[in-house]
Formats: sequence, C-alpha cells, structure tokens
Amino acid sequence: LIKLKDVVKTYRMGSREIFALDHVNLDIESGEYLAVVGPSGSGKSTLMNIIGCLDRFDAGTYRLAGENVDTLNDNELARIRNRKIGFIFQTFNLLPRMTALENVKLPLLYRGTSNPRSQAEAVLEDVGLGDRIDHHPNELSGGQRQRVAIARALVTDPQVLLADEPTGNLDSATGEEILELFNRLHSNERTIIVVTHEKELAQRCPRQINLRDGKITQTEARVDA
Amino acid sequence: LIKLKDVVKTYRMGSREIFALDHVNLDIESGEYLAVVGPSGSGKSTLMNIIGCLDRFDAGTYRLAGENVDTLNDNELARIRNRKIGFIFQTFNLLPRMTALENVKLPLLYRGTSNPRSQAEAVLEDVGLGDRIDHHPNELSGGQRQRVAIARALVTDPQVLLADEPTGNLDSATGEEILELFNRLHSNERTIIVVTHEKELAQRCPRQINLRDGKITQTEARVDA
Ligand SMILES: Nc1ncnc2c1ncn2[C@@H]1O[C@H](COP(=O)(O)OP(=O)(O)OP(=O)(O)O)[C@@H](O)[C@H]1O
Ligand SMILES: Nc1ncnc2c1ncn2[C@@H]1O[C@H](COP(=O)(O)OP(=O)(O)OP(=O)(O)O)[C@@H](O)[C@H]1O
Ligand SMILES: [Mg+2]
Ligand SMILES: [Mg+2]
Repeated sequence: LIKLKDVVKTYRMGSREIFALDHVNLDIESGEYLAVVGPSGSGKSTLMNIIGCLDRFDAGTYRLAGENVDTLNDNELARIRNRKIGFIFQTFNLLPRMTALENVKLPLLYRGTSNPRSQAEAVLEDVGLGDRIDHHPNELSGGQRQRVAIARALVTDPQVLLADEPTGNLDSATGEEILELFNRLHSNERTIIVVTHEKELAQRCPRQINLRDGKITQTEARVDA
Repeated sequence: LIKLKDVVKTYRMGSREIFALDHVNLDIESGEYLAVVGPSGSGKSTLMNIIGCLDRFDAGTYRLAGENVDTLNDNELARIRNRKIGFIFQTFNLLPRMTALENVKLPLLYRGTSNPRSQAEAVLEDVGLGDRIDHHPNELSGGQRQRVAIARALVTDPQVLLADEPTGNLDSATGEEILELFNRLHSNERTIIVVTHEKELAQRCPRQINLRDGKITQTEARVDA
C-alpha cells in the first residue's frame, strides 16, 4: 500500500543542510499496525507528513496504492488526503474560530456526506467529549484539544490513519480509551501508523520502526509482546 | 510559600457553569517538588495558571510569599512572574517570529541581565539544542519546541518552576535529560510543581496531588518510591 524508496528531505539553514530524512526505504502493507519511534528531532513527523501527502520530498519515490505521489498535483493530493487518510497532528491544528463539533464535521462536509452532524457527534462521544462539542479550542484543555484532533481524523473512517503522538497530552486512562478506538479501526482492516514515545503503545503494535537522524535503523522486527 | 484557600474558577457556557476549580485548598512550602496528576480536563492547567499569576480566579484567596495575589494589579503580577516564576506551558507559547535563542533571551532582557546571549545559549545547550539556536519555532520538531519552552523557563533560575506536561513530546532518553535538569534546580532549594501524566515522573516527586473535576482528592501522600 505504501512504498517509499530512497526518500530524502532536506532543509537548508544558511550554509548547512539538514537531512530530516536520509534515504528512507519503507514498505507498508494494507492492514498493518505500526509504531514509529525515535529520539526528538529524528524525522518522525517529517516521515508522517510525507506519507500523508502533506509535504513534498527532495529525492526518491513514494507510491501510494500503486500511484506515484510526486506526479500528482495539489488538487489530486488534497483529494487523496480527504478520501483515504486521517491525520492526527502533533500540534492538533484545529481551526480556532470553529467549535469542536464544527472542526470534526469539516472532513465530512468536504466529502458531501449526508448527516455530518450526527456522525461528528458520535465520534466526539467516543473520545469522551460529548459535553464539550460546543466549546472552541481555546475553551478546552490540552488533552481535550488532542481528542478533538483525534475525532476529526477518525470521523471519515479512513483507510489509513496517521497518528503523530496521539496520547502525548492524555492521562493513562483516557489514553487507553483512544487506543481502544484505534484497535476497533484496525479490526476493520484499516492501516494504522502511530508515532509515539510511550513504550506501552509501541509494544502493542505488531511492527515497530526506529528512526534516528533521518535514517531507519530497524524495520523488520515483529515485536512479540 | 504558596497558600490557596477555597479557590474557585468557573467558566460560563450558555446556561451552564463549569467549575474548572471547585474549592481548592493547597499549601506548598518553599523547596518542595510536587507532581500534579489527574484526568484530562480535571483542572491541572487551570491550577497552574492561577499559581503562576497568569489567570485570576472567582472566589477564595491565594497568598504567594505572604502577599495576597488578588490585591495586586497587572503590573505587579507581571513583575512577580518575571522575578520569581518560570513557566513551561502545555502548548509552549513560543514567539513565532523569534529564533529559539531570542525566545530564551527574552526573560533575561526584561530583567536587564548582563550578557543574556551567553546565558541563553548555555541553557539551550543543556536541553540538547546547541545546534538549533537559530531556528524559528516552525523550523523545529515538536519536542524541540518543547525544549525551547523549557529552556526559556529555566534561564532565569526561577525560585518557582511550574511545568505543565514538560515531557509530553519527548522520547524517554531526552525526557530523562530534562528531569536531570529539574533535579539540579531543585537541589538549589527551588520549588518545583510538575503537571504530568507519566507515572515515572510523578513517582520521583516526594509529594503528589490528585485532581478530579476541579477538586483535590489527595494531597498529603508522601509517595515513598
Ligand atoms: N475558556 C473556557 N471556557 C469554558 N471551559 C473551559 C475554558 N477553559 C477550560 N475550560 C474547561 O475547564 C476544564 C479544566 O481545564 P484544564 O485545562 O485545567 O484541564 P487539564 O487538567 O489541564 O486537562 P489536560 O490534562 O487535558 O491538559 C476543562 O474541562 C475545560 O473544558
Ligand atoms: N522548516 C525547517 N527548517 C529547518 N529544519 C527543520 C525544519 N523542520 C524540521 N526541521 C528539522 O528536521 C528534523 C526532523 O524534524 P521532525 O519534526 O520530523 O522530528 P521528530 O522526530 O518528529 O521530533 P519530535 O519527536 O521532537 O517531534 C529536526 O531536527 C528539525 O530541527
Ligand atoms: Mg514530531
Ligand atoms: Mg492541561
């Protein structure tokens, strides 16, 4: 489903060149549940943004469901993102002037789904925010904002869920509830990739990918928990 | 040092009233190292904002170093914040158009410190960002931004350090380095209050406070690790 070959992503800072991703090779099949781990600054979010068609790269190739992503224009990328991908951002990226409910309805409105309100409300209930749907992001706690971001990614029942540190702001009980939701999604033969620094979450994933300085140092290990 | 008595903080949403803090009583002596734990939405950040003189409350009293905080005007509060308190925000609150170095220098400039640049650089080295000092926040990873926020709070060697989820975006090795820095600060007889949902961090604090629905449910337990 996802095939990265020699992918490079660099940033130029003055005379320096920073390799955020340094010749990354990665094959992910449909229905997998992977954890991406590695030190702060090692390239995890960069990898996720490229897989999620949010960012372009500088060298190498990326095939998603058989299509070469770098041949697609911006409209086509936006369409893939809306149709196939659910993305939970490390910094949430909620729209500040919309309520939690409106933020979660948005991907459904783009798809022209019938009855977006009830679907959005249902997912907000699932993440424990049933009594917060009319709050704006600045009227929510950090973990509540994180859960709105999670709800928004799940509401379209995406084929591929990309979650960048989804439990970073949650207590363990609330985090458990979120992982239950991910398990339910995975049982529907969805593909899930989670960036996490929490060992318990990484250990629940059948496969773990280690990043360090933009390079993948381990990718075949099937962790038998 | 810190004395909260019957503190109440509410938010009005339409006809509903939300008690973010519900009659909170709390005594903290100089030199303590406390963990604040509790579910998402239980009032932890609200409590920290009030202790840190960033937010006003609706009932009760708060005495900081013997002074009644609600009698102080905005200028006096700003002065206390700059002189005595270092605050690490759950959402970092970095200035986007300044570099990491400039963000960390800012509290020193307010104090009129001599040689702010070298002090700011030293703390950025301490948090592992020596090679990122000229990056702007949008040129940094999530955990790097978190570390800039940490450096900014530590650079003034504050009497009271308030840290709201300081390791939420950090891998365990980098998180360990940050906790080492906190230990060093604490050995200088500084008072540290950390909001965290990570059990290992909470267990290292001699005292733990549990919040639930805006109420303190436990505050005397000295956790013998
Ligand atoms: N401006 C506001 N208007 C209405 N409700 C608010 C506002 N700010 C916060 N709240 C509510 O107050 C409660 C406490 O918020 P707070 O940010 O202190 O929680 P928290 O314990 O820090 O949570 P987390 O662990 O998720 O960061 C939450 O339920 C939140 O929805
Ligand atoms: N716009 C940019 N300009 C320069 N360098 C950048 C830019 N964006 C990211 N970087 C650098 O690229 C590297 C990888 O960033 P990335 O966000 O992928 O790390 P990460 O593994 O997600 O880290 P974290 O665990 O802290 O979130 C970092 O060292 C960062 O400083
Ligand atoms: Mg990241
Ligand atoms: Mg909070």
